[in-house]
Amino acid sequence: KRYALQGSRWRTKTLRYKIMSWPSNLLDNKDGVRDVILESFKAWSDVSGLSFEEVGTGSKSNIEIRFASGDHGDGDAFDGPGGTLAHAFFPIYGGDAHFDDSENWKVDPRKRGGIDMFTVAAHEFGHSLGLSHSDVNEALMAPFYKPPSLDRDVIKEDDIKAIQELYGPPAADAAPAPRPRQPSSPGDRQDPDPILCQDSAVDAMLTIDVNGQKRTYVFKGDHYWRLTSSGVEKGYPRLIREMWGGLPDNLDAILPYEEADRIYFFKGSQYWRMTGLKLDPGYPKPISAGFPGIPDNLDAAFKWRANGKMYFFKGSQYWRFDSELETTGRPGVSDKYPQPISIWKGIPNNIDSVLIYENKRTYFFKGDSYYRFNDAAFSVDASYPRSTAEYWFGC
Amino acid sequence: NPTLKDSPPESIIEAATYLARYGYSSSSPTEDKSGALVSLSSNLEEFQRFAGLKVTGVLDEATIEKMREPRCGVKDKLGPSYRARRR
Repeated sequence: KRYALQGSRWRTKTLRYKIMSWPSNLLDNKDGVRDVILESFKAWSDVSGLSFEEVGTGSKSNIEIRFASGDHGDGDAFDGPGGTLAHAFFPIYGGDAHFDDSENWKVDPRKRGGIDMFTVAAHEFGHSLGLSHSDVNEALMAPFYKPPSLDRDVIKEDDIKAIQELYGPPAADAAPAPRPRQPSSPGDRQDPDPILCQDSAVDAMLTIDVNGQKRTYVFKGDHYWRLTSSGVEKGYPRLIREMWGGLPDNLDAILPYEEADRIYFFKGSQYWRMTGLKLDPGYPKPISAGFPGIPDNLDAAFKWRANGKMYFFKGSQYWRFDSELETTGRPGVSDKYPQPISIWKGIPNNIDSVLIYENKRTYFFKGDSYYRFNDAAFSVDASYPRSTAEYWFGC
Repeated sequence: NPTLKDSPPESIIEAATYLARYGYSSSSPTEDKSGALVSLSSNLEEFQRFAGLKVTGVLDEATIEKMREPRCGVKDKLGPSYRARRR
């Protein structure tokens, strides 16, 4: 163990930060700075039980970030280009991080020269979280600046041990973290899937119980895939029509309804029903017949674990389907709906799919990104969206 | 330590200032010369160990170079003076 803990840590694991001033040489690229700061925090949330959220300068926060030069009021003056690049305060002293504005900061690691903001910020936030300097030279928390590695893989074993001693490992419910691609044995190796790694947008995703095992499937076009904890199962993709007896290609949405061991599949104005993984006879039926009040050509559907209700998404709106409306006692949609998707804080319009994964967390997918939804906070978790290809398809 | 005495005074001052800044000594270079020189050597050894350099206690080229590398401003050693200052 060569890392060092300063001795204080945050009591909460959800930390808010705000950027109080910006680097003078990047005032025309604040988004780039904002992304790099987010990525620097994400490097720590990926390996610990922490999560981070940026708030506006008018809101309360745990960590304040400033770019300042020379004597900037904390008794620790900066020294101009080179030398000291930045410093930060441990949690007991407030956790703020200050960066020397006289440095030539860069947000693109491929750019020649300059000081890589991501590397320095990830280091300083280590102090903001309670880590001191490590004497392991290659550790992120070693005191000396190292030119950036393009893979952004700056947090090393020594840093991980340190941060997990303070805040534990990522919550078990995190989506499968990108694993190194060395399989446990050549037999396990599944080459990255050309279709999903090329374009990771999906039609629909589904997690169901198959013979007591949780299985997660991806549907896209006329194919489907089965996922493992680190990517795509060998032997996939397969054709939907070969294995899902009679289901159409290019599905719009899938809604598992576990209580009745049922799964509903939606496409255009029709829907199919499966019971015990067998397609029920007499389907497809019109959506309006089985789900009165729900529109055709859906984007996504799911049964929300927080209240057991079925939700349907289309464009910028969503509907809640009640199996027993208070007013009529019959299945239907209350006249309060549709409502704007923006109510689901952080979820974009025109989503592709919603998945309740085996870890019981709610994930929204759109294009090549996905969002983990915090059911309790009713908002997307900090450090999302993330890359679907990287985290789910092992690309 | 003869070699240390042979170093040009500005690099001794520079080194002592650096070591004080990053928590390797509480004494600053202006204190009693011989005291500063003795503590400098043992503080140098501590810095060289932490920075992964050859531990010699001597202000050699590698050590001066390392001290000139860009770095984080937080001290490597958080002694009682650190806590007092921060409060």
